[in-house]
Amino acid sequence: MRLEKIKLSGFKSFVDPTTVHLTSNLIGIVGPNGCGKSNIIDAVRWVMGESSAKHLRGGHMADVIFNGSATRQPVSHASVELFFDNNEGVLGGAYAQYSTISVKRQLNREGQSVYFLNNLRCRRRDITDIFLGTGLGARSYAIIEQGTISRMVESKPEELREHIEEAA
Amino acid sequence: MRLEKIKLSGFKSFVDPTTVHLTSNLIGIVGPNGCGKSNIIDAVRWVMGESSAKHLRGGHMADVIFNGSATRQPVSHASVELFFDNNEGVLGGAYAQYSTISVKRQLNREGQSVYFLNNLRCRRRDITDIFLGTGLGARSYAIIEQGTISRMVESKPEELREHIEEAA
Amino acid sequence: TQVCFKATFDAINLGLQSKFEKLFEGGQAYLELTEGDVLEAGVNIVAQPPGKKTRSIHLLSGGEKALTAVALVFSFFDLNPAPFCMLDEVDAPLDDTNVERFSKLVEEMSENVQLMFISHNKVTMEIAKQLTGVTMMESGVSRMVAVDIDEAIDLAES
Amino acid sequence: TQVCFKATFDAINLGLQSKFEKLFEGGQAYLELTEGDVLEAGVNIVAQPPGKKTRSIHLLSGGEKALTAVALVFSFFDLNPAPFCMLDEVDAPLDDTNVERFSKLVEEMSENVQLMFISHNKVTMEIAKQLTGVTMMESGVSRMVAVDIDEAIDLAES
Ligand SMILES: Nc1ncnc2c1ncn2[C@@H]1O[C@H](COP(=O)(O)OP(=O)(O)OP(=O)(O)O)[C@@H](O)[C@H]1O
Ligand SMILES: Nc1ncnc2c1ncn2[C@@H]1O[C@H](COP(=O)(O)OP(=O)(O)OP(=O)(O)O)[C@@H](O)[C@H]1O
Ligand SMILES: [Mg+2]
Ligand SMILES: [Mg+2]
Repeated sequence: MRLEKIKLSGFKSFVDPTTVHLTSNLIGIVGPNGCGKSNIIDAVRWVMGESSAKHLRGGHMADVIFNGSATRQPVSHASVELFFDNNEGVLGGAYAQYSTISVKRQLNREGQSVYFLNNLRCRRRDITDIFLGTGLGARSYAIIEQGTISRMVESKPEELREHIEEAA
Repeated sequence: MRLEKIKLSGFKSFVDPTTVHLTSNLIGIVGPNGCGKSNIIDAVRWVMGESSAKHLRGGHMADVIFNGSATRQPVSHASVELFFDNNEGVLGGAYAQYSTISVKRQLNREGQSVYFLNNLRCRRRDITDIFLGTGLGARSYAIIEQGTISRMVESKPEELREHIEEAA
Repeated sequence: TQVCFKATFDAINLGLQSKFEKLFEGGQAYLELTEGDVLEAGVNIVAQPPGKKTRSIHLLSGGEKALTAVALVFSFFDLNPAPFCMLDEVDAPLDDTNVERFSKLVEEMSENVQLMFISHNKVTMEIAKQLTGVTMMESGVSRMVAVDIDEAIDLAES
Repeated sequence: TQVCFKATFDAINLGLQSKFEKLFEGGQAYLELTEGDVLEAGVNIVAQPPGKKTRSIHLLSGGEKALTAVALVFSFFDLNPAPFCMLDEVDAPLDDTNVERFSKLVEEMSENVQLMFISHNKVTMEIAKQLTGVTMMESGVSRMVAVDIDEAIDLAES
């Protein structure tokens, strides 16, 4: 189940519709400080259902919507869509027969999120269900955010236990 | 008031008596991961009166005493001494007339710390008093520990106020 | 369930030991259960870089902690491989030797896991099979740009 | 006292603004008091890298936060210079351009403050007037060794 591309529009500094194409198993994302690299990681966690603004460096969920720059006005919506190659049928359930699976989330300034699975509207729960058992998710061990790598080994015994239980 | 040298013995990985000579105003401390660079910073904060083992990456204060390696036995004492050039008379009080001021702390496995000022035994309070008004101290803004630089700008409004009050 | 947890615990433990030894070229690391009932015990990680006799993981250096954490996270992947992994600047505290060892392990892991990493480090960038750059030519507006290794190095420096 | 706090606040504020503009080559940063009585109000930091319109300091990137924090800490020194300053790997999240700007500012600060920094970065190492190396030839045992810039680079890589 490879991630093929990430589409962002109005999400943090990615105001214009932007596609990140992922064409191999070993991808390096580079660029100067502040150009938007970690924002891509935030986008992936957000569309997988991250519901805490703090965990996306914001105060309110609407903080992920592009809020303007010296040359641009703020916009009213943020949208992120992930496209998975499901040719090996890893993602199960009702979507096992699709060769490509897309998950999308949109947000407006009122703080209302709408989720889509292959462009059909669904609940957040349907998105998180899709990833159950894959080890993926907004808070998965599979996504290590900037500055947090040492935290793993310094976590309390009960927290480390939880991580192991999740991986089981 | 320049820091001229730091003597360490039995402190963390500095088991043998070691002197760090500081001969300029712009000093770079280098070496591979795990060789002991941050331990030097810990030593300075410790002798200035750091009383929380957690803030020295330990569980108990005795954790700062060299606890052995593949080739060495643990030792029973840790000692760190700082030597300041006081030719400009910055450090005041009773010690204003000394051209060199040394502050030393020793610790045994029972957790007992002894402090010395110019080799005369004194209380921890006498050490912290010496630095009052200089902006220095175990938790001073002047010592930025590894991984903590961003914390300064992310602190709560009341914490940032406290920092400013300390600097006043 | 007790059997399931213990099996998971043992598998991750084996993975941790082997990856730690690879990253540190020696030493040892393992997981241990805290006291009490297996169904409720916490999990502690013990890590000893080669030649050192550490009592507590907290005393390790910034670079040593990062490397140990990488060994632990990657051992989760051996057990139950999530399809992809995203690493945001985990090599920041590593010296050049450890960046080399880290990047070798990342290359190995990418045989079974789709790995995306963000890095400012040229050695890490060099192992990428695909490099993608992010720029802000217009201030405050991010755009993607295809880059090769030389352009990536320039981009990271701009 | 109210007068004293406000005077300190204003001085640090000026220092922050000027150092931030130096480190970011533009943009603006300042401190603001939260609502209420000056004697009790909290202090917020507002920072806008050039061309960006940020609402919250939390949204800034890892490198931007580090640089802003350096500007703030150094402005404390202008006001009430502690005799020395110790920086442990504060350049870790910075790209090459920002490491250059950071190291230039460190050089300037060292005219009035004794600065000791720990770094794995060769550009930062090059500004040092004295370089001192730490090694562990015998495992687990730290020793000091005098180094010049080339030896420092080798040492950091061993
Ligand atoms: N809602 C938003 N609207 C516009 N810009 C935003 C928004 N949220 C965050 N940003 C901007 O995104 C930038 C941070 O991007 P990001 O954290 O991805 O940088 P980065 O490439 O990871 O940099 P570094 O290498 O320093 O970690 C900040 O400058 C911030 O102002
Ligand atoms: N009481 C102790 N006895 C012996 N060794 C100790 C003791 N306390 C800490 N150490 C060792 O000191 C080492 C850490 O040193 P330090 O944090 O100074 O490294 P560093 O040079 O800053 O590395 P990095 O570049 O990764 O930050 C660890 O390997 C740890 O095991
Ligand atoms: Mg980042
Ligand atoms: Mg360190």
